[in-house]
Amino acid sequence: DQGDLPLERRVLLRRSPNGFGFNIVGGDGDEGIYISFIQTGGVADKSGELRKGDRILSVNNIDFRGVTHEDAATVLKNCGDTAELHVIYKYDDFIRFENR
Amino acid sequence: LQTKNYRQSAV
Repeated sequence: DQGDLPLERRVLLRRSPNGFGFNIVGGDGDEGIYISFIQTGGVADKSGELRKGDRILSVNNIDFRGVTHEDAATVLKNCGDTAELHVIYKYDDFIRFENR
Repeated sequence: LQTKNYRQSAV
């Protein structure tokens, strides 16, 4: 299982016709962007290197720390065939979205 | 009431 993933990772994803196969939440103020859902069988799932609760720090070296939700989604939808995600596992920060 | 909605986007 993904218990042995390092907390901080750089993950390279190749876009499929359905995108990268994960959902994001956050981007309100500088709370950050988090992976909230990973589609089974999608690119992110198949990579085995991303997990729900990961905070996305950058995409293709575009800083995601203070980005808005809108801009984050736009970058991820238009970043071309591959996305290099710099992520850090922050489940305890992510969990507040689940409790809203 | 939590007025702060949170948006979720599929990418």
